[in-house]
Amino acid sequence: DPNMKGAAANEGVLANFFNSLLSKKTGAP
Amino acid sequence: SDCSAVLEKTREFFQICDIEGKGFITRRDMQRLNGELPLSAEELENVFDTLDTDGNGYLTLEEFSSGFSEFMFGPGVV
Repeated sequence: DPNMKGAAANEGVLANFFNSLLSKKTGAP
Repeated sequence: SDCSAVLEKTREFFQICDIEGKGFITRRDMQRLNGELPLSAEELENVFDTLDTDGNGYLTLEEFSSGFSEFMFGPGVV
């Protein structure tokens, strides 16, 4: 299913984005 | 509770993106994060498109938070 593939790829991008935000807030000063 | 902690984080992150405090995030706001986050312009564009579920070019807090809770808890838990 190509839609599932797209959703998975987007999930990775979102995870990357939110992880970056999380480490931005809690990361090194 | 966990739920309010997530809500608080959501608001915090929303405000990082919505620098001017407009109450929504535009594609341009997203691109401004290019220097702050280790994501390419293309990836940020992708993030915006993924979060902008109604495709109107504006990310509301609601759209943003449903994307965030999907990231936290997996799809279908909103």
